[in-house]
Amino acid sequence: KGDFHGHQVFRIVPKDDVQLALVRVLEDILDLELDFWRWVTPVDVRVPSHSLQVVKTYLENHCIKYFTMIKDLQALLDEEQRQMKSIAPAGN
Amino acid sequence: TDTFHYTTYHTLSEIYSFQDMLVAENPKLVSKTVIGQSYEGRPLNVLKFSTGGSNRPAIWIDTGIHAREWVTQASGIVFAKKIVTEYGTDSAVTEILNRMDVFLEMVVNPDGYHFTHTNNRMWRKNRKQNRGSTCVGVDLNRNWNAGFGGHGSSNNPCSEIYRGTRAHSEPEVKSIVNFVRSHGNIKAFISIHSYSQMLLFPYGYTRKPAKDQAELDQVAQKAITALASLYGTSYRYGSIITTIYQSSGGSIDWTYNQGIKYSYTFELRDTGHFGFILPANQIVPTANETWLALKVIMDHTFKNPY
Repeated sequence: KGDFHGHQVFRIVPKDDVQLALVRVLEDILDLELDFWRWVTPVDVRVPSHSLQVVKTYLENHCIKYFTMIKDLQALLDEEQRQMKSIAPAGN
Repeated sequence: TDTFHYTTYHTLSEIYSFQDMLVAENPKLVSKTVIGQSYEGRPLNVLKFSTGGSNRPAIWIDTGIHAREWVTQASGIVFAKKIVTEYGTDSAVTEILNRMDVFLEMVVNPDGYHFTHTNNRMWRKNRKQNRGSTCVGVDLNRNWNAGFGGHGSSNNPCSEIYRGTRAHSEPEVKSIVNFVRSHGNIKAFISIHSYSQMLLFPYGYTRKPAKDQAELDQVAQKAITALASLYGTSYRYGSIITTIYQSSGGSIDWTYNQGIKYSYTFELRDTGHFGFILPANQIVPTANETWLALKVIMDHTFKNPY
């Protein structure tokens, strides 16, 4: 199974089209392996652990507002799995 | 299906079992049609809710074209159960089903959905092996013949919005295309996604307004008002290109161009904390509020034949 330990999801709030364009630049940097969950404002993007520092620095250097929506994606997925396993056998 | 757990997420086989149960319990109302096979050979099941007649005007609802949007497949299950429980008890649903059929495809992308359960929870596309690339999958909502290949889609197989080699190249899309064309009497086509709380109508690939924009806009406003009446969930609405962004090759642009006036797409609720990992306790509230909006669109379609 995919391992998402340390992956975070940022909610980015560009204040205008210029900042939105700056966020779009990130998408083209394949090494970052960013996964844009949604492109509407605000923008949500999954950031692998190896890209966290680069993306944070980039956003801060361009004064683009963001916050961490999900601190550890794998923790949420583990909880989702736990719930499915606890309910499924009895119900089905 | 009364004891089925609607408050948890389910595997593909559990969803398929649910479909068979629902048919077995309601043989006079529900039947299952297999409209094709996915790339990996899984059946593409569509539930038909019908009280009789042949080739009645119909409403199409689909969920799960994007694999990781789990709340959509889960909502599809709730909608199916609601249709059978509200037929005979809810006057609007009863009137609609007495004159029209409803088709519901709960898992448009079964290969992708299975993959999210077994390999990668964050998978979006189907599982097509792309020739000449190590990257897998086509975005099924960029593969329709409506502005295919335009802005808002990608020709890079490694992109999440890879459009595929040609319009309708993907069996999951082609099967719906064939079904819609052969049916010929579908009056509303509603495609359900998550997440970002929006109700959208054509177009996505062009700034040209749909010729029915005023009516589509009015119905959308009424629908999101009904949706908000339950929990206060606030939706944006409008054409795809003006409300989100340009996206080419999308399903409802194609259906609208086929003459299906009431073509809509939902983006279900966003609690602002979880994205695609919406907790399972949100499934039923999400489905319940969406159902109210769906009923507005279905009722308008029923009362405004064309």
